[in-house]
Amino acid sequence: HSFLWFVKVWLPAVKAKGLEISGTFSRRQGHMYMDMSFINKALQHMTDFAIQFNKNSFGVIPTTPLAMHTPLMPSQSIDISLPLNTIGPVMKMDPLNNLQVAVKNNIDVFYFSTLIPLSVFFVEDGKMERQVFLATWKDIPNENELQYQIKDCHLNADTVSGKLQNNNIYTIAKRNVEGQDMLYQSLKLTNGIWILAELRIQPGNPNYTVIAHSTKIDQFQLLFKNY
Amino acid sequence: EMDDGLEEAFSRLAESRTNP
Repeated sequence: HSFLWFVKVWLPAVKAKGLEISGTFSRRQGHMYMDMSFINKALQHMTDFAIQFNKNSFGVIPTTPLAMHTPLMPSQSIDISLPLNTIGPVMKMDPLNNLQVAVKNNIDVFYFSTLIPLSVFFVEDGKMERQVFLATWKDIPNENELQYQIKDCHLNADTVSGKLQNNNIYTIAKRNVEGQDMLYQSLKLTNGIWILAELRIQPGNPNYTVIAHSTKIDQFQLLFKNY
Repeated sequence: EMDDGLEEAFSRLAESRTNP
């Protein structure tokens, strides 16, 4: 299974005249979703719901309108999985994964912003051909590398590979040099950007090192969080 | 034969990274 991110309250009821929205993002069978719960904490019913996104770095837009066909009564909640795609207009946000959302109902229009986990953008065909991987790695200068420590991890290299593969981070090759496992990995984002990585695991050392190697270094910090 | 070459290339890469 792919990793499930924590559900967060995106829009507290006190800021939205009684409407509370909590949610998370997920990727299932090659599709992105915004999984949300709408709760009516007001004393009146709510109808006429609609959702809209501001332009964002990855061109994320809802694939369908919000499917809420019946009024949301006081104290009632509804779970909605909104399918998303990345064919919308692109505008670079800071941070890169920031998403600004507008939700309307019969009472008012409300706004919130949230961060989309980068892993939602890792596509299923992110396994780079081995020959292409080697050539690409050579073409990227070492200045385009960034290193990160993953602390307190107690899995072996194969388990790590399996877990990452479930999240569309693919191990292209594994080598053991002087007792240290070196995993060469690739992933591709929905916008076509490839990221190459080297993951180092030393026996008996719970701290792993991941070294990202890509021409697009602005996404590295987000990537490390996903590792 | 070509795949052997790739296997070796990855070994060389890993070694060069460990002992630059």
